[in-house]
Amino acid sequence: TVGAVVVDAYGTVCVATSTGGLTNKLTGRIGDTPTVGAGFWAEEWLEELEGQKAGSSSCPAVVLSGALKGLVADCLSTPRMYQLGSSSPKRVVTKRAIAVSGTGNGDSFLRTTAARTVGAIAQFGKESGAVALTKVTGPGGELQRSAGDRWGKTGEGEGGMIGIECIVVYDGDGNAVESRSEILQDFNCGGMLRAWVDEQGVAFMRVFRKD
Amino acid sequence: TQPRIIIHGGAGNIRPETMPPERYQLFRASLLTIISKSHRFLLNPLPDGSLPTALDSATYAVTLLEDDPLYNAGRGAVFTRDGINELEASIMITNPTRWPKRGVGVSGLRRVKNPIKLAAELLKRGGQDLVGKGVAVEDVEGAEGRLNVPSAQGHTHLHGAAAEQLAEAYGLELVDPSYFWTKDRWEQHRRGLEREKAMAELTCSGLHGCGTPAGTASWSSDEFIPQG
Repeated sequence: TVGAVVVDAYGTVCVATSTGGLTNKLTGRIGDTPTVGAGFWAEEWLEELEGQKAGSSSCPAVVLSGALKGLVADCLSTPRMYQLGSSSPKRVVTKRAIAVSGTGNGDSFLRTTAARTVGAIAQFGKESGAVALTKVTGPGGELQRSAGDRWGKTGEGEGGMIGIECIVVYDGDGNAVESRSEILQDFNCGGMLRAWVDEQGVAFMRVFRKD
Repeated sequence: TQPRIIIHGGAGNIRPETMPPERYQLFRASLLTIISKSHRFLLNPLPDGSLPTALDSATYAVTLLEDDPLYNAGRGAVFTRDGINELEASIMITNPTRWPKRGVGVSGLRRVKNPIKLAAELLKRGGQDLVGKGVAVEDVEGAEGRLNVPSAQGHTHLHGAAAEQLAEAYGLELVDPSYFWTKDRWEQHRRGLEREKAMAELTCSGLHGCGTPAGTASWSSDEFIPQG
């Protein structure tokens, strides 16, 4: 299996995955790669802080009253609240977008709907994309647990994922004022063939954890 | 947003013992070449001055990976037990306003040279304005000019001959199934079946308890067998 996850200049994240499937699979067997939520997933949602309801990608961007004069310093950590000359703190709305591509034992990804589970842990468990991805496909994660006592004997539970999380912060008038993205990657098996470009434009390639 | 990209070429029982240095260097050269080309594609403005979308850039990167026989996708795909290639692909984006379908999967393909291009076309067509309207046919500018083809409508997973018929109508490249064949994968396929047969005989000789083959045709502790 091969995959790519990209965030573009507009803040849209896309995941593309392609495969020949499991070696010596039964002819007619469909794997996780074309099955939504198993081998791939992409979604975005709004998060309003401090007690307001968490939005989903279909609800409109909440326009906050009054203009924010500050920016969230680091939108990957919990944004700071801003007092804008009034007694009640203003709220900060962020749009989070996550996409992941899986590779490994497809039947295990199907049984755990692995890719959708990453999105759900991030959105409803309020975890960062990196933590959510590791909880599913990292060592000892959901995917490995799904193999039970067959772990290490049949290839079941083995796999890895790559992904990107992009966070956009809106000001009080609903304008995007800051965005940041993070490369996500983890695996629970011997290795995962992968390559990426960091924020300085430097290309990396890895197979193992520390090669 | 600063455009970013990450790619993968598979995961599984990859260990230094199953990945000798010369093979590691092959993958290193291929992955660094593909990530550099894809990053350049992502950053360079298109002829009309707009910036490439995540959809076009992810499709471009996976097309390069499908064309490289090192990987289990497109050319160099693994074989089913019957010795044929059945390819699968998918694509999904976060922004629901432009393409309400958001995600598409294709499976059971035997002649589409780049399955990811079919998934991308199915996301772009028969989706944004036809979702839920059940329009039966779609006007398509295909290789043979304008065609009326069954619409992909809001469907998010198309399989086999129907999917390949749309690929042809969309003007995507179709190849003879032999295009996907590579010697390495064929030998991996044969070794897997022989391993399973040997394990079954071993098992039925009472060494492992009959009917529970210790090895499988799809996985080996001694080599990296693509799991999909």
